[in-house]
Parts: sequence; C-alpha cells; structure tokens
Amino acid sequence: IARGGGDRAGTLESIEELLIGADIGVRTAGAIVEKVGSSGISLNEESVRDTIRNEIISILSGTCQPGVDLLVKPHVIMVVGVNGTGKTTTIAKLAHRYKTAGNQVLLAACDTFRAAAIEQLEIWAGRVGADVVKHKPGADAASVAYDACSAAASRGMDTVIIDTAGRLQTKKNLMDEVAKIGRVTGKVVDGAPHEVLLVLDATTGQNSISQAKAFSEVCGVTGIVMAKLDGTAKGGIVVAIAKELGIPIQFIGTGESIDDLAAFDPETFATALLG
Amino acid sequence: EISEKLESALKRIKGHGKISEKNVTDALKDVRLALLEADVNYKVVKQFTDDVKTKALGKEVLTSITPGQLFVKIVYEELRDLMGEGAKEVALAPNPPTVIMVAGLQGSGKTTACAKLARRFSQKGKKGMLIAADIYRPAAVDQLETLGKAVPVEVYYERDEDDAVGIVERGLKAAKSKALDYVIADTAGRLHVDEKMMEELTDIRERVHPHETILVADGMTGQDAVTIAKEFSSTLGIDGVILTKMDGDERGGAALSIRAVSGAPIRYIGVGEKLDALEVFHPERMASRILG
Ligand SMILES: Nc1nc2c(ncn2[C@@H]2O[C@H](COP(=O)(O)OP(=O)(O)OP(=O)(O)O)[C@@H](O)[C@H]2O)c(=O)[nH]1
Ligand SMILES: Nc1nc2c(ncn2[C@@H]2O[C@H](COP(=O)(O)OP(=O)(O)OP(=O)(O)O)[C@@H](O)[C@H]2O)c(=O)[nH]1
Ligand SMILES: [Mg+2]
Ligand SMILES: [Mg+2]
Repeated sequence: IARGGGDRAGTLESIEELLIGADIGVRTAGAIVEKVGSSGISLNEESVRDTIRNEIISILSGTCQPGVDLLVKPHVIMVVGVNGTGKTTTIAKLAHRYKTAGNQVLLAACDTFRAAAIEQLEIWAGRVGADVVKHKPGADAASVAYDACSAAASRGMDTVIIDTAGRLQTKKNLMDEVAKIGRVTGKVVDGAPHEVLLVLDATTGQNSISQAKAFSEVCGVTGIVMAKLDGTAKGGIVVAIAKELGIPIQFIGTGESIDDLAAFDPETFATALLG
Repeated sequence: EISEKLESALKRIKGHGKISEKNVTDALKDVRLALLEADVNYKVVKQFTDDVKTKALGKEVLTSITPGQLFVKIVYEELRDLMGEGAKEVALAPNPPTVIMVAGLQGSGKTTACAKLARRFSQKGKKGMLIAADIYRPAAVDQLETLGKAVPVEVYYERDEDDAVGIVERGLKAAKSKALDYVIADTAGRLHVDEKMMEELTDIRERVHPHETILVADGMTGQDAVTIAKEFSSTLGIDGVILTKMDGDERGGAALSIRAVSGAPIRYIGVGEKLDALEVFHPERMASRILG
C-alpha cells in the first residue's frame, strides 16, 4: 500500500501506465493523472484508483447527449466507420433491438463495393426479421439509400438502418461519398439521417481519434459504438474522444451474436478499464 | 524528415558543450512520447528507450561534436534493426504444395490478404488454391469465392459444413491431387482469449502441418498488439506477419510491438482493398513512419 512521497509518485506512475495501456493516450492519461495528483487527496492506491475512476466517469458523462427525435417516421440511422470495425454486425444487433421493441426495420445495403457485403447483410436481415433494400454490386450507394428511405416511408416502416462500406478517413473521395449518402436521406425523410453512428474497433489505438474527427467533420457523428470489447483491449480511446471531441458513446459490442450489444454505461466502463 | 518530437529531443542534446546523462534522459522522454503516440506498447517503449540509453551513453555520443545528430541516428537505427530484415517474402516449400494458414482477430483483413497473396503467387506463375475455412461469418464463403474469381484462383469450400479442420484437410487433399504449388487456408476471425477457437487453429495446424502460419494484424492496433502477438505466438506459432490497412494515417507502432513480442518477420503490408495492394515490408520505411 503506497503511503509516502516516493510511493505517491510510484502509484501515480503505475496508474498512468495502466491508462496508457488501455489506449487512453499519453496526453489524456497525463492530464488525468496530473489533475488527480495535484488534488491533494490521500495517495494510497485505493483512493487514487477511485479518484481516477470518478474523473473518467465525469469525462464520459460530460458528452452532450443529443435528443434523439423518434417522432419522425422512419427513424433513419446511418452507420459509418473504417474497414472491418464491425459496422454490419452492429447493424444486425441494432436491428434486433428495434425489432424486439416492436419496430418494423428496413436495412439499406449501401456497401455496394466489398465482396459479398450485400449477401452478408441479407443473411443478418433474415436472422433478425428485417427487410432489405439492395441494388446490384457496384451500384451507386446514395441511390440505394434514397430507395431504402423512400420504401420505408411509403411502407410506413419505423426504422431504416444504413450499412455503408468501410472506408479509411484519409480517402477524400470515399469520405465525400459517405457525406452524399447522408445528404440524400435528408431529401426523402425530414431531418434524416437522425443518427449517424461511428463504429470503432476496441483494438484500435490512437487512430480512432483521427477517425472520430474526420467522420464527424464530414457527416456529423451523433454517437459512437465501441465494438469488440469482449477482447483484451480496453477501448480507453473513448475517454480521449469524449474529452477532445465531446461525442457520446451509445453502445458497446461484446461479441458476434445479435444479443452482444449493450447500452454504454460510464461507470461499468470506467471500472472495467481500471480493473 | 524527422518528427517534431525527435526535433525537440535533438534540441535538448544540441547546443550543449558536453553532453550529460541528464541531456540523454531528457531527450529520451521525447522519444518515449513519440513512440507512445505512435501506438507502440508502453512496455516495449520502456525496453526500447533503455536500450537506446545504453547505446547513447556510450563514449561516442558523449564526445561527438554533433551529439544530437548521432543520438537521432542511434534511435532510428535501433528502431530499424528491431523491425527485422526487409523483403523476406513467404518462401515456397521444396515439395509442393506449400501450405499456408492465415489467422488473426476479427476484421483484421485475413480474407482479403489471402486473395492478395494468391494474386502475388499467380504473378510469379504459381498455381494454387484458397480454402474457405471460415464456417461462422455470414457469407464468408461467398466473399472468398468472389475474391477468388477476381484473382483468379480456385477456391475450395464446403457449404453447411461445421468442421473447419476437416475442410482444410480435404482442401489440401484436393490440392495435392491437382499438383498445385500452394494452398492458403483462410480462417475465421477470433479472439486470442477464446480457448475453443484457438484450439481450432492448433487442430488445423496439427492436421495439415502448414509451412507458414501468418498472423494478419490490423496496422491501427493499439496497446493490445502485445497481448495478441504473445497469445498467437505462444499458442499457435507465427512464421510471418502481414500488417493491414497501412494506407491510412496511423503511425503503425503495432509493428514494433508485434516484432518485439513474437520475433516473427513482418513480410508484407496491406495498402488498400484491391488485390494488388500488397507491398513487401521495408523496415527503414516503417521506422521513419513510427517516429513520425
Ligand atoms: N468479438 C467480436 N467480434 C465482432 C464484434 N463486432 C463485429 N465483430 C466481428 O468483426 C468482423 C467484422 O465485422 P463486420 O460487421 O463485417 O465489420 P464491417 O465494419 O462491416 O466491415 P467492412 O464492411 O468490411 O468494413 C466479423 O468477424 C464480426 O463477427 C464484437 O463486438 N466482438
Ligand atoms: N484500406 C484497406 N482496407 C483493407 C485492407 N485489407 C483489408 N481491408 C478491408 O478491411 C475489411 C475487412 O477485411 P476482411 O478481409 O473481411 O477481414 P477478415 O480478417 O477476413 O475479417 P473476419 O473474417 O470477419 O475476421 C474489408 O472492408 C477489407 O476490404 C488494406 O490493406 N487496406
Ligand atoms: Mg460491412
Ligand atoms: Mg474473413
């Protein structure tokens, strides 16, 4: 148990390393540790951990929660992110959630590029009981989005979830495309897309900040889903994202089945991070 | 050419008549920050800076008239040497078919990498086969089939089969009967902490004895790269690594973490989604990229 001055520095240093090891990032970890270290609290290990935990909870809870307007039908959710983070699987989980809550769900197969992307989405749709609007592979993604929103509107469906192709945020033409997909939905449904969810991979390091910044600038991210938290990566980057960009974390993905989606809880997350 | 952090490290050492241990220690703080921001694991960074410190405190730096330059040179060379030798492509076995097994975490880029490797081999005049051993992911077989047609390369698959090990075994048998040069088995993404799924990999290995087991890792992987590499290395054994999605703006510190922990050579990097987007690994380029 750390007691004296030397131990105090040691305790703070080892907690800083733990935070860095959780992908919080060296700057954010340093800021948190400095704030706690200068707060004059008793520096035994347990109270340091508790104070850090509370600081993390406060950072995560501080992000602006946009009021999600569920009064407009269909409610349109666009899902974006870089390659392989878990977008399509997350959409299946979300669709399952909305179906279970009694909604009619339509999925838009707007990844018209990657091999078997449409087939993958169709299989998930079948499993959760959602409809799919698709075109041929290679078709214009924005027109698929347009058709999907029109179909959902005319059929009186409750929810449209748009699957988009993975794209690295550094590819300007692909980022232009995702912005266009978003704009096009707004032409069919008032205020669409009502949600833009960025799916991040928990194993990704500092690049998640660059991803969050870029996608936010290009198509306005309303919330983040942190997928693959069932691994050993802690996903601490969301603390840095909350601190620097103020984007709220909506859900976490904890596996490959349709039930493996949980609402984000800052307390549970902060405890697991320091665990 | 060198990053801000290294510039600032240089400044700490330059302009001092005589370099002290404190100057080197302070400069190493900047190196540490640069590496951590590049996603190198903090334990690997600690080891690296300790090694650099030992070299930098050698008589050479302390008596050099350009100690700053020499210090940066030591940092860069130490990093480059850790990256291993460049251009060590997958070697084809003397008695075909060369059996290659590809493994890694979910979404890292394995299926795409299999097709890219096949494209590379076919450009060298080799005939082979891809084996679709991911029996879990929806439309995994369709994905490999579609990519296979684009290479073009034959794809062996069995729909509605729930034994991945058997699929690889039978695919290999088919490849032998056709006297093919190579087979590449694509496996399902899995967590290194999923015992049952890791066992599937060791079962495949025991059944078909791959000449090469490749870890396909996402180039943007953060601190967890160390744990992933350690588990795959100790449980399965890694002969080579492919680092994917390096066409982004991530610094790629995972490369150093994976090298430090597994000792396996990084053979290729993925630089795009197209089948020709596979480059041979260059240690010096990677060192410069990580240092920012
Ligand atoms: N363990 C785990 N695996 C996940 C999770 N979410 C997705 N996956 C897996 O990650 C892999 C990629 O998932 P996809 O849904 O295809 O990812 P994507 O972002 O749509 O990929 P692209 O469309 O190619 O960019 C699949 O093997 C999924 O089963 C999760 O929360 N935990
Ligand atoms: N930009 C870029 N994208 C890549 C690269 N390699 C793969 N991808 C993309 O990353 C995503 C995932 O690739 P997959 O080959 O499906 O990954 P996987 O490891 O087989 O995924 P699972 O089988 O679900 O574990 C796809 O969208 C690929 O097109 C690369 O080097 N650069
Ligand atoms: Mg997808
Ligand atoms: Mg795959």
